[in-house]
Amino acid sequence: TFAGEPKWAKQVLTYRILNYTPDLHAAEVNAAIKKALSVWSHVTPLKFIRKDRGDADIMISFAARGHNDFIPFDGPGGSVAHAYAPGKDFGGDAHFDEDETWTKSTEGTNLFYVAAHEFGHSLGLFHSKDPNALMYPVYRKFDPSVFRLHQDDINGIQHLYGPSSNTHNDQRESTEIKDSAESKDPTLPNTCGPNITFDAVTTFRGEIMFFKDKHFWRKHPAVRTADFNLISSFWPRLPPGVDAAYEMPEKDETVIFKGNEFWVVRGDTILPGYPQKIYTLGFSKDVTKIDAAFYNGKEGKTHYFIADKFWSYDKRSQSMDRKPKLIRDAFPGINGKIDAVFQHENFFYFFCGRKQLEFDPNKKRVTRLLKTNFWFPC
Amino acid sequence: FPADTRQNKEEGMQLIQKYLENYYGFKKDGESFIWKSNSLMTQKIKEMQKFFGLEVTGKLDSGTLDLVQKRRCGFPDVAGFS
Repeated sequence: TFAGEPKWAKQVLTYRILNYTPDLHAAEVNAAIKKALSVWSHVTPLKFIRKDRGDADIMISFAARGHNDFIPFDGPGGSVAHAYAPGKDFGGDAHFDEDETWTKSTEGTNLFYVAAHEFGHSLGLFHSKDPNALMYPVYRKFDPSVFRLHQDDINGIQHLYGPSSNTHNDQRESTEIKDSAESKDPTLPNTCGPNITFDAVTTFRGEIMFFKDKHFWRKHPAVRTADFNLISSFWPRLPPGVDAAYEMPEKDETVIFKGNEFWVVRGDTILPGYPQKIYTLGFSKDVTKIDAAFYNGKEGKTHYFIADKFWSYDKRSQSMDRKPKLIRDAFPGINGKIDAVFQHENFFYFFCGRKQLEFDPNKKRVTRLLKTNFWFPC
Repeated sequence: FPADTRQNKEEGMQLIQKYLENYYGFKKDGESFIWKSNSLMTQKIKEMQKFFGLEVTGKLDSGTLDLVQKRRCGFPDVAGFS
């Protein structure tokens, strides 16, 4: 431990990834950081919650050379990262040298392994003299698939925070950390793959949110890269594989549908009283799920798409259509079931399987046939 | 010494000095110091060799030089860092 044994007085700590290395997919960085923190939460009562905005106990960033603290990095090799003992401001923060080549393998510098070491500092551990301990200061190649926390590390961290509350983690055992669920996925969805389809798409506070299984991408139209998150990292109670989503910007609310239920969220908060059943919106009882939806602020209408038909809710008269209309009648060129739809500037974008159709509501026709991943830097 | 050996020696000395400054709180006293009489440097090398379980010679031997070139955590190995 450090002189004076600084440690966190609380057991639930927050962390925030401030920026990403271009060496890895954002999702791979997220997974490596999450797994590195789980190394310590497995053997202590500590829990880690990720934040995407505001302050956090452990602020994580990538930088090269001088980076606003008193310890500039030294280019490739040498010092690869550093972190600060528990405390306010810089306390707990972890900095990674962007001049390293960050990887998730034994090549280059393995991000998970270095991050697990640095978070040891963030929690109050000093360097170990034991060459097999994680807190040994010199970087060594290791098998990333099975990671073994050494007893010396466990002794140190449990001296500060006590053992894990779940009994099966026997302190004498070295703790093996299997790849966390996220990186166990046979394949994380790849937006640049030829077959990418989306479950739902919506605008979201000036960005566009693309939902797929248990993840979503956030993409600002003017920014090249997209941020990739677990749905549960934003809304822990929301199920994966949503059906539809739309935003009502003037209320700063986004409505998300799954099966015969829907939730209303504001930022990363689910508003109280949700989920509610979708028939409360005015659908006939035989409607059990919707495929897609979007809100047209100019008209004051929300359109809900189900198979080859759609329902419209008029905000002004506060009434839902008595019966659905055919999609192709109101949106010529859009035939059959759609996966997702959103409005961007003066156009509607319909996602049908691997196609995306840009629709001009003024000309009442499809103006462009686009790839599904048109919005991504592929 | 042939030029390249002397140069290697100087490079090695700069490496170890930088390493001890970064991770062992070594402070160079004055602008120039005479290697042999600099007991602080020798003491710091011994401290580092002891930490890493190397033979404690106080000299810049190959094992020590090899270690200072490895990637590592940027945090010092000696307490008292604030």
